[in-house]
Amino acid sequence: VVRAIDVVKEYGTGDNVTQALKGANLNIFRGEYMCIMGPSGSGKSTLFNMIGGLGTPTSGMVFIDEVDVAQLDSYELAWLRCRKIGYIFQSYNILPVLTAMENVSLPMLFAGMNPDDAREKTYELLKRVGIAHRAFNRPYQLSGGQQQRVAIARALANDPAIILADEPTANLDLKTGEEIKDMMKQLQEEDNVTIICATHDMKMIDICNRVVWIVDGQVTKIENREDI
Amino acid sequence: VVRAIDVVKEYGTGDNVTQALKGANLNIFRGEYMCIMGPSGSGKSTLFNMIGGLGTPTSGMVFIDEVDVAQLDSYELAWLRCRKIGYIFQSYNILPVLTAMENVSLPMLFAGMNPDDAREKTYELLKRVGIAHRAFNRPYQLSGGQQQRVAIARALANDPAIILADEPTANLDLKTGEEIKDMMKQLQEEDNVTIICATHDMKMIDICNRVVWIVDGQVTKIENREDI
Ligand SMILES: Nc1ncnc2c1ncn2[C@@H]1O[C@H](COP(=O)(O)OP(=O)(O)OP(=O)(O)O)[C@@H](O)[C@H]1O
Ligand SMILES: Nc1ncnc2c1ncn2[C@@H]1O[C@H](COP(=O)(O)OP(=O)(O)OP(=O)(O)O)[C@@H](O)[C@H]1O
Ligand SMILES: [Mg+2]
Ligand SMILES: [Mg+2]
Repeated sequence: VVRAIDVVKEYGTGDNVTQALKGANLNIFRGEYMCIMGPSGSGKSTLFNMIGGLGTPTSGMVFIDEVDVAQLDSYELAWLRCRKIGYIFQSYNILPVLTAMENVSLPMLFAGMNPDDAREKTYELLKRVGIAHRAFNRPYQLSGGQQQRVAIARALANDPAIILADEPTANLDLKTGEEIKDMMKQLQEEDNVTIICATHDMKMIDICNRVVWIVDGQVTKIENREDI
Repeated sequence: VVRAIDVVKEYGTGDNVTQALKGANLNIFRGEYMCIMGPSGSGKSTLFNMIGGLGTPTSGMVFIDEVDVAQLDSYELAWLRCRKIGYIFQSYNILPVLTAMENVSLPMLFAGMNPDDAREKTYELLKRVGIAHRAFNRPYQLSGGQQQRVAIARALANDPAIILADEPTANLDLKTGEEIKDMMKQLQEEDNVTIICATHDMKMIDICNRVVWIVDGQVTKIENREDI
């Protein structure tokens, strides 16, 4: 469902070029749960941005459902990000001026859902991640892990076919992390959602199908979880 | 070295009061390595803010070296935060307009160090946390874990007697996290630094002396690590 071919991503110019990705190759199958591991600074988040159509590779190609992401016009790209991919950012990126409720229902409204349905569905999602009781708080009023859970709920807003989760449990205690893990596994098994998860959290790896190792901007190893 | 007595912290007013802390009691000994654990939203970061003099309790008292923090005037408080306590925030709080180098040397300059010494010491700290090669990048150019390491280096800028670390390894891969763990242990053993660490990262707990459990704004249990 996702194919990355020789993806290179450079930042900066002239003498100051940083090569975040140096030719990443990856094939992700529909309904698979893939974990991406690698040292800090190795390129995980950058790879996610490329896969999620949130940036253009310096070179190389990314295909989602066999469609070359670089060929999409801005409408098609927006549709892709709104409907097909649910993105859990490493730094949450929830809007500070909106409440938890508003943050999660916004994508639904963009997708054309009517406000009443959106509100109801949002409430269900907030319950699912255990923060329904803080629905009307803004991010600054929420703890780190509570903000992270708002970000997770928002990623699920439009029932995406693909979830890109960047360290989704980094700020969660073990118990809450377990709940999120079970939720992700359930999404994969019951809804055939493809989950791509960058993490160093072993319990998230426990439930994946394959693990991809990325070091210094390149995919160095791909193995089946059973073999680890 | 730190004493918290019946610390209550409420946010909001009228009907909308959130009780982040409901009477936290804690005694932390000099040179001790204490881990604070608890569910997401249980009050860890709030407790840190109270201990670190970054907010005023709604009621209750905090003593640092037997000095009632509430009695300090703004100069004394600033001195405390600048010189005595090194704070690693859960959300890093590194200044986006400054480079890594500038972020880490700023507290040194505030403390009166001359710029050349500050630059040199900063470089040593950045090396220690493994990001000297990114010294001149701004936060947006750094990965999540790289930003976290800048925050850690900054906390060490003025050789604090107390380090308040709020999820210091949340975004770090296992190897880098190990290095940070070893560094903290070394600080405690060689420099007798008092370390108070909120975390759900087991390896950070491995090296602590005592574990404090906080649930729903109250300290529920304190145990020696050996007993766990
Ligand atoms: N806008 C940018 N400008 C310059 N360099 C960048 C930029 N964004 C990322 N980088 C660099 O690209 C490299 C890869 O970053 P990336 O965020 O993908 O790493 P990561 O694997 O997600 O790290 P972490 O585990 O710490 O989150 C890093 O060295 C980072 O400093
Ligand atoms: N400014 C604020 N206004 C209202 N409520 C707040 C505010 N800051 C914190 N809270 C609430 O106080 C409680 C404790 O928050 P705190 O950040 O201390 O939890 P925590 O233990 O650090 O959580 P986490 O592990 O998720 O980081 C939470 O329920 C939070 O929503
Ligand atoms: Mg990252
Ligand atoms: Mg916290």
